[in-house]
Amino acid sequence: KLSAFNTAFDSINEGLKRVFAELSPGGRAYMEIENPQDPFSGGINLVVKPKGKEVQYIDAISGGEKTLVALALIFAIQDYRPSPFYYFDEVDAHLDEVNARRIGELIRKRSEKAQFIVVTLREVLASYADRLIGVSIRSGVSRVFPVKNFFAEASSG
Amino acid sequence: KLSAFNTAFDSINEGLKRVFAELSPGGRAYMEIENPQDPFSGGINLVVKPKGKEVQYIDAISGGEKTLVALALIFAIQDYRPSPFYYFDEVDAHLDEVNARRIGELIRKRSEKAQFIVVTLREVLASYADRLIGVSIRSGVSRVFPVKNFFAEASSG
Amino acid sequence: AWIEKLVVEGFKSYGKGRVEIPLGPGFIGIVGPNGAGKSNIGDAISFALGLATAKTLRAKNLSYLIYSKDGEASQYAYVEVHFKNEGTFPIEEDKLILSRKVDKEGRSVFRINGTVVRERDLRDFLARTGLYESAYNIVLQGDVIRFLKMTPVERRKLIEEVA
Amino acid sequence: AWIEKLVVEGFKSYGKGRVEIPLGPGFIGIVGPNGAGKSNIGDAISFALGLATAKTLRAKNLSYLIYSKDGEASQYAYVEVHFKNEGTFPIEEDKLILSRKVDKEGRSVFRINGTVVRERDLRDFLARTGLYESAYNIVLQGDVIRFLKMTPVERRKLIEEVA
Ligand SMILES: Nc1ncnc2c1ncn2[C@@H]1O[C@H](COP(=O)(O)OP(=O)(O)OP(=O)(O)O)[C@@H](O)[C@H]1O
Ligand SMILES: Nc1ncnc2c1ncn2[C@@H]1O[C@H](COP(=O)(O)OP(=O)(O)OP(=O)(O)O)[C@@H](O)[C@H]1O
Ligand SMILES: [Mg+2]
Ligand SMILES: [Mg+2]
Repeated sequence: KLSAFNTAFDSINEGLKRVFAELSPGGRAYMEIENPQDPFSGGINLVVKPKGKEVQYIDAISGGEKTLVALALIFAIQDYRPSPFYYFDEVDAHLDEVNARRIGELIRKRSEKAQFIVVTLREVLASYADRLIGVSIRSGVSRVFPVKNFFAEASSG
Repeated sequence: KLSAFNTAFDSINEGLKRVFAELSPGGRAYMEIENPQDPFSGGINLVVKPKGKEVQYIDAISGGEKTLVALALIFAIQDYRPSPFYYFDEVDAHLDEVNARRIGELIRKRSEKAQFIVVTLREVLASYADRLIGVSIRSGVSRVFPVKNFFAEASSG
Repeated sequence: AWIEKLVVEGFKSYGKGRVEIPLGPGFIGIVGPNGAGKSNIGDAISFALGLATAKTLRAKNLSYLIYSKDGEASQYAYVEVHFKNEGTFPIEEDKLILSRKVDKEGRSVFRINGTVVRERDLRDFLARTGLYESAYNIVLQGDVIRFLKMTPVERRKLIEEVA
Repeated sequence: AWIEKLVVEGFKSYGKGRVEIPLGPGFIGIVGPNGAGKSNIGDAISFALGLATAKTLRAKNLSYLIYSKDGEASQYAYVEVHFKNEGTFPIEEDKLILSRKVDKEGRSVFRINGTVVRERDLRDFLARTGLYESAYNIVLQGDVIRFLKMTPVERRKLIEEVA
């Protein structure tokens, strides 16, 4: 059990470091086991060092930086133990345009190995999708339909 | 004390109804005193009825709808007891383009009576501002500078 | 494996009738105005797979998931998740349909390819295919930073579950 | 009344030196990439006005607000909020400067136009001008729906405070 845990931890940790460095050039993120001698007696800490700064108390980093750390962790777990599908609801809400593009690129690459169902209100992320599904509501009833381009449908509230 | 409370409540409630109807055409939002005979023995409920639907359990409404209800309440309190300034940090994160424009319009109108300091990652909301202040960071140190147009600065991460 | 489509009936804003929501492999973008019903699609998936509580589905209790509108309401909420199976699921067929129905008393019936199962059996079945109870693959609206808000022990348990 | 500018020194990501952040009347948009320091501006305002806790300022305790970087760190964090007074504040001057300094031990010194005051005196002073402890006018990142998440009693207390 301990060896299965350590294998998973090391592999996911390497993935986290690699993916976060890709998303936040110059930045570093990794996990730390509180009690390396006995991992199950403690927890796992998340350590982040944004570019140009020293290790930060994780709450102090910005909203966008937090989103990037969280997504990097999800992708790292995917590389170790993939799920058949991923569902992301407005994960770009707090990302600037550059970071939204990086995430769009990364999802597109990884969508060769897993299905990504991504809800978004922004054209930037939608532009990386293979297909778009439009959703609209009338008289309190939702319906779905295929969409060719984002601007036709996405915000005709 | 009771009469001061009732005056404030009625006035803010009317404001909430009016502003929300403006933001969400066909929708309704209002507050209800739990114990109208003795308001201080209970609380105040928030009731929302989106367009075409009956009264909804407030948690069930969508993320964007929740943002509109919250902003409508803030503006309603502003009409009753204005603050000299308002600070809004990424309030457009979960708004579609149409709703972001409505909020931009509303903030612009109300900025004649109060200062609105609005952090945003989106060009839509930024386009309603009188002035833009750019923020950037280098070697871990932030600086600010005037910005003429959003795209020059806002996402050159 | 991937989700080919959902079939929903009486589920949240999707009305009384039987509605098909096509998905399919690759990167699928879901777009539309606020309040349209986009997040309700993720709720349908979480609901059918037994990966969510009423609270995370934004419902006071499960019966709140049943479509209702002034005057008319469904008798139940029903969701089918149709997977294409390319060896991921430990079954013969190349198609897997997971379904769940909840009635007005909040009682659920779970099925795997039509056969009624207990919720915990569904959970074990799914865990073997990378669909864990911690549902790290499902990021609900506003919730992406939950991995940062976790306590260190919760984070360790997440790693343990996938290990 | 409005905030004409902030002056910060050693506050969060704004470095060791004295930095002026011009604001001014009307609708001011704050833009820039993720991690630039935009939200730290709202934190500076909340900090100086005594309207936030360490937690809402994303700090473990107040000393975490002091600028620090590998090798170099400030000795204190200091913020001035410069208001133009057009009769809103009950003072003679047409300018109001509220300031706060916190040292490495987490001790704060509040001033109104240079005069040291106790935090509660500042709070009373501000409440008379529409700047309440509940700070309904300050919406931090991710927090706009706090008005919906409140309990009914909390919501009543908010209305009571402005009544
Ligand atoms: N049981 C139900 N019956 C009818 N309508 C419902 C039910 N449950 C939820 N709804 C409606 O579904 C709508 C919310 O849908 P959803 O959260 O999917 O929107 P969305 O497209 O994600 O919007 P946003 O972009 O704002 O997040 C709400 O307006 C709500 O009233
Ligand atoms: N005491 C401190 N010393 C140095 N840097 C700090 C300190 N406290 C916070 N920071 C840095 O400030 C940065 C966060 O700034 P802020 O939250 O204002 O960003 P932002 O512009 O709002 O970004 P976003 O668009 O992602 O929300 C973080 O990278 C954090 O490391
Ligand atoms: Mg949604
Ligand atoms: Mg921010």
